Amino acid sequence: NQDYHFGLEDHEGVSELFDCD
Amino acid sequence: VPQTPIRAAMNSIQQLRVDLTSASDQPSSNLLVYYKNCTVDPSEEIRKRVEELGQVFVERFAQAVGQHCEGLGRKRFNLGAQLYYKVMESMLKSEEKRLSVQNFSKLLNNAAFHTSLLACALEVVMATYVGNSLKSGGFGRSSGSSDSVETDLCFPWILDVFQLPAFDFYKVIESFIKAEPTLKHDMMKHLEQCEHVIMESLAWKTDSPLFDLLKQSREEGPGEQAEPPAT
Repeated sequence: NQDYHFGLEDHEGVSELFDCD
Repeated sequence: VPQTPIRAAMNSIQQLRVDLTSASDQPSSNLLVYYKNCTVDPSEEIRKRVEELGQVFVERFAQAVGQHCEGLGRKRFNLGAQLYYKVMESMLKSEEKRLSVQNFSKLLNNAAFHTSLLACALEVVMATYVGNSLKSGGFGRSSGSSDSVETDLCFPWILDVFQLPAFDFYKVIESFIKAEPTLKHDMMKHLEQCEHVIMESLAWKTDSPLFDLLKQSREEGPGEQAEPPAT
């Protein structure tokens, strides 16, 4: 899926996005 | 052999099934290990939620498509549940590697995360069955023509069924695409279009969690300095 515009930084993932870090 | 839209859709459906043959609509042994590593074991909550959301999905599917299609709805949901567990495992593996953590108690006990992930998996399944929704002149809807009812089950139908805020669905999309490299290109494009619709309109509806996030970031102060203008 190369032409998807990935925008999350390396330090971001579902844990951070759902405030579970 | 040139593919008609129907043939392309049938291939996608078959491909989705092939992708999920090894996946089960129950948590895999790897997932169960992650559950056991949690401070609070989420197994029962996850099982109950999938069961309840499954019931809601099948009922709403039957309402939309017809009572005689309840079995069809159940099949769609089971396919979605298979994809849900498959992507969840892949996400946890990458989070484990990224964070060097094995205890995902907070994440795995977070209802919004699970509901969003399951909704995203079901959206992929529904969009696959609707066929090349992107090619049918719109977002799963062909303008003005007599749609089959199924085209109305494309996004954002699933958000209403699960009463899920669009912004929560938005938060899971990129990680979903990252965790599922075998996702078909047209499905990735479909999810990307979901992102655009959410950011352009759905996320700005009243009561959206986006407003809480904006308020929170404003209260926390400027935080990261804005980038200086390019010279």
